[in-house]
Amino acid sequence: SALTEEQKKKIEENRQKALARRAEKLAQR
Amino acid sequence: TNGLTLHQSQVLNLIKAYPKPEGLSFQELRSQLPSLNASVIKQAVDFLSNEGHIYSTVDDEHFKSTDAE
Repeated sequence: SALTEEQKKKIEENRQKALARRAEKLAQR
Repeated sequence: TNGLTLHQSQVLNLIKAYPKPEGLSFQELRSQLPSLNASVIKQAVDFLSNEGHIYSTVDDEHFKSTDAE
């Protein structure tokens, strides 16, 4: 079943947060 | 490897390889890694999420990877 616009928006927000976490962890090393 | 344990790499690779936008479910991870018990998979998922390698999608049981294929 296709994703709703709301779901796509939530997924993209989660993705952006994860990318920020990953960049932060890389900077810590 | 890239600083991940074998189990973490196994979990990440399965999530990375899953193409659908809703992401791979925890249950699917368990069925594809029958030799690992649920708590080991959960710990790997929590670590990968905290490191920013994966993120939850439609709910807390589905995951996609930030690492480009």
